[in-house]
Amino acid sequence: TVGAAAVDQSGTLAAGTSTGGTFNKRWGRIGDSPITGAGSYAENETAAVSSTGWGEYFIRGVVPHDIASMMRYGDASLTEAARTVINEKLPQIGDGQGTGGVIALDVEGNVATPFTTPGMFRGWITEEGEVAVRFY
Amino acid sequence: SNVVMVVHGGAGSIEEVNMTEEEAEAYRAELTEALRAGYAVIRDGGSSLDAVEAAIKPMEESRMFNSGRGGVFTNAGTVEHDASIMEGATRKAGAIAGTKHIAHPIEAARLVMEESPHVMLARQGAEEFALAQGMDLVPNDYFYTDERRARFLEGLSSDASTEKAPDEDAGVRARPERAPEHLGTVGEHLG
Repeated sequence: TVGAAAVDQSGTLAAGTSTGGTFNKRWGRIGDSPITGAGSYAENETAAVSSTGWGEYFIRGVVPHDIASMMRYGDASLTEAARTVINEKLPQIGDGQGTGGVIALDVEGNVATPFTTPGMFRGWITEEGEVAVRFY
Repeated sequence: SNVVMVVHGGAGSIEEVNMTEEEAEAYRAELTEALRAGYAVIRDGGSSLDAVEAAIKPMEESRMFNSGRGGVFTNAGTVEHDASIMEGATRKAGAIAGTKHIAHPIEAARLVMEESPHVMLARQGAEEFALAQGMDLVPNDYFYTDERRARFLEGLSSDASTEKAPDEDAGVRARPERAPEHLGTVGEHLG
C-alpha cells in the first residue's frame, strides 16, 4: 500500500491511499484503503491521514477518522492523537508482527508516522525541500 | 514543524523490512522521487490534491510497492486495486475498489470525487466510469511482476487444493476448499 498527505499554500489538506490489497485474497475482499475514514481522511481543522496495514482492523477502528476526532473533540495534538490511536487503540496482533500504521499531517506542518509493525516505509519533505526517509 | 508532504510505501512484516543495503537504497530513491513530485506541485502553488496525486502516481508505477504495477496477486492469479482520496476543505472524497485494468487507481478515485455524485465505485462499474472519463484501461498482466508471480506460483505448488494458473478469468471457476496453507502467517495479510 502507498499513500500521501499534503498541505498546500492555501492551507488545504488532502490525503490519498492506493493499494493492491492483500496477497492471495479471495471472495472480493476489500480492505480499508478505499474506505473514507478508514484508508484515507482529510479535514482542514484536524489532519490528513493515510493508513497502511491489516485493513480489517483499520475499518473496524475507522482509524484516520478516529485520529481526527481526537483532535477535533478532545483537543489532542496530531502526534498525541495518532500515537494514541495506533499504539493504544489499534489491536496488536501476532507475534511481534503488529497491525500497521499511518502517516498524518496537519495544517501547521506537524507530522506523525506511528506504526506497530516492524517497519513502515515513509518519508516527508519540508517547505525548504529537505527530504527525510525512514524504514524502522 | 514545516512539513508540506508525507508519504508511505506500506507497513512491513519482518521479512519485508529486512533489506539489503541495495534494496534499502532503492526504496529510499523511490520514496524520495514521490516526495519531490508532490513537493514540486506545492512549491509551484498547486493544490494539495494535485500534490497527493503527483506523489502517489510514481509509487503506482514502481514495481517495489503493493500498488499499481507492483500489486500482489489475488487467489485467482490476478492483480486488483483499491484507492481513495479526500480533500480537507470541503471533505469531498472519492474511491474505487476491486478494479483490474486501471493503471493509476488514485487518478480514478479522484475522478469519482470530482466527476460523479458518488464516493465509491467498484469493479467493472468503476472501470466503465473511468473509461467514460477518458482514462485508458490496460490488460491485467500490465501489473504482473516476476517476483509477485513467483510468490503466487510458489503458493500454488505448496497447496494441492488450489490447482490453477494465473489467469484473469480463473476466479470464476476456481473453488479452493480451504485457505491455502501459505496464508497462515500474520505478515501475509499486511497490505
